[in-house]
Amino acid sequence: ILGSKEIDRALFEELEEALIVADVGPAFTGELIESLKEKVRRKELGSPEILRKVLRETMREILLKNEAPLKIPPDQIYTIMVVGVNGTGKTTTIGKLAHQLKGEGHEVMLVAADTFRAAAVEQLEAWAKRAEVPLIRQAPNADPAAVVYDALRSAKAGRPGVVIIDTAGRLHTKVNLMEELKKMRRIMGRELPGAPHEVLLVLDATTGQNAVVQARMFRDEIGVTGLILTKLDGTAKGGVVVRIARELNIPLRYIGVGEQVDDLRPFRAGEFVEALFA
Amino acid sequence: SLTDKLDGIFRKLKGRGSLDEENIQSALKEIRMALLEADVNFRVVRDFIEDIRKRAVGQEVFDSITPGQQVVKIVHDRLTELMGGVSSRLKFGSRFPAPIMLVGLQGCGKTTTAVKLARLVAAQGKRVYLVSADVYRPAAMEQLKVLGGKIGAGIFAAAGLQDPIEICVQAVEEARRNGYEVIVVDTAGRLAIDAQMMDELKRIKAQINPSEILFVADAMTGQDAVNVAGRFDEQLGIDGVIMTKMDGDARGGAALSLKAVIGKPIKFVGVGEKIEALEVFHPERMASRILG
Ligand SMILES: Nc1nc2c(ncn2[C@@H]2O[C@H](COP(=O)(O)OP(=O)(O)OP(=O)(O)O)[C@@H](O)[C@H]2O)c(=O)[nH]1
Ligand SMILES: Nc1nc2c(ncn2[C@@H]2O[C@H](COP(=O)(O)OP(=O)(O)OP(=O)(O)O)[C@@H](O)[C@H]2O)c(=O)[nH]1
Ligand SMILES: [Mg+2]
Ligand SMILES: [Mg+2]
Repeated sequence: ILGSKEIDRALFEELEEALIVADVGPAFTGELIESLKEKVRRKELGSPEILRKVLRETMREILLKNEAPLKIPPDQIYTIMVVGVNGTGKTTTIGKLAHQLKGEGHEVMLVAADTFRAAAVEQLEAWAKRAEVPLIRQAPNADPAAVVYDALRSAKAGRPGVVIIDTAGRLHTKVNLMEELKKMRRIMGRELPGAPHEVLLVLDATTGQNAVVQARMFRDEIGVTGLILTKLDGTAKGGVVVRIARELNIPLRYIGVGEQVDDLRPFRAGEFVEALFA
Repeated sequence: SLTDKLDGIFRKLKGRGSLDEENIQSALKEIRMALLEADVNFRVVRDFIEDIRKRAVGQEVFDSITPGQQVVKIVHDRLTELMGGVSSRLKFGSRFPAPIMLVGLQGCGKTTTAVKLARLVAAQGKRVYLVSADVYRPAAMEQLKVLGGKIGAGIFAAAGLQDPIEICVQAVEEARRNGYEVIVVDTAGRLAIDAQMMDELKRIKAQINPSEILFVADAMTGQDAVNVAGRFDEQLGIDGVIMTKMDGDARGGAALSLKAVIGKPIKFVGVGEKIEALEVFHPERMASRILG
């Protein structure tokens, strides 16, 4: 982005545009810019360079508060439910996560609880093969909660490890589909106290302000304990995650940066902010 | 609502006979905010607000509606005009079979939409063939096969073929041999900045000469919509857009951004996961949705 030579209106306009086109959102951008202007009025910022640095630092701090990698305790059955709206990258991300966790020494099992979408089970099956982990599946159109119930029974009979559950994509506005997830949660909790230990919401970085609505709804309806932001290998910046960190306090776990099995990275606040302004 | 906010702004200012620069200024700020919240692109908003200012200033204030309602009407009508005015019909041209190619980013709904479109075309009495050129995504071809099976469309069996271009060429040939009038081509999701994958689309286009290249866009797409669509249009040429997942609550500002940047019409909207869930695009409904 073009650099302004002094702290003037053009600089604030340039920064406002950079934030908005990064999907940070107009209201929150307004707040960030206003707080910079206030610092300028109090003579706390001497130059454009310092101003830019302070803006990056402010955003990094907001994200850092929520930067929290997944910590899986050993010697227990640790269940992860993966949720989100249609097409965000849940199934692919599960494949990547399985591969990563296996590499870290965990036993991993995948559960095909998307019994609705065409070839969803086959897609997860391919990923299970790629990650070399077992998959629990049932006949098409089976009750997703029943698949999860069976998977937990089977997990409890075996060795401790991580159970990752793939669910069907669903819009947060569909009450009956959100109810289906709630039912899945209840069944998990009854079958294994503490389950689900992690509910990962997968968000697509190309999504605009609706991502905040998605995060809020999924959190309010079924509880969300972690976030994964996918498709950051594209040109979208995923700036909504700054709003989500500030307004919803959901731990930021990973980012997806491609379609291959190792295109999963831990969420890093500093790197994220650098990439946003690149 | 936006109208309430604008009414509040105009109420603060003493009643005047016409909309002038000063009372328009705060109103425009509110409208700009609403459009950005709706994910309309930053620069598209800037140009649009300037356009509205020119249209609104000097307009007489009518007795029958509030100034707030009047400004919203100006904005709503202009949005409708910008996004509309073009036919939603598919061009089949003189090719036989007429290839309709679907392209777009990963996960936006191409495969599902391919079958929805095939069903729509079949309902018009044409024999439709389907082909998946997606050799990358696990079970992508199976997905198209299962969905396509529900409408009884002919589906190309790629068997061992691994080259997307070869698959498309053979599928068109197979469709022609069997008297199909339209062939819907589902392509793999890809990034607009992936040169190799964009080149693949160009090569498919060169070989099968589509009568329509439709860009499939997710209704919840944010500011990046213009970058992506712009690149697809520059490199490939887009004839129209299908906006998916409109059954959600995303405001869908990308619809305005796309039209403003690539100038091609939104022909259809996806309104659900079922194969029947495809509707014709209504610009006035989209305008209301964007304004919130
Ligand atoms: N470029 C890129 N593509 C991704 C990434 N993550 C997933 N994808 C692609 O996004 C598309 C959708 O991925 P899926 O894993 O099927 O998404 P999903 O959320 O399971 O979809 P549904 O189950 O239908 O809701 C696929 O083409 C993936 O390869 C990523 O980080 N980068
Ligand atoms: N609610 C809703 N879901 C949709 C709509 N269109 C597609 N979907 C869902 O979105 C998800 C992705 O759809 P796909 O057809 O696999 O998307 P794609 O563009 O082919 O994905 P890639 O091939 O991986 O790029 C699936 O869960 C679909 O059921 C729609 O209009 N509304
Ligand atoms: Mg999936
Ligand atoms: Mg597809």
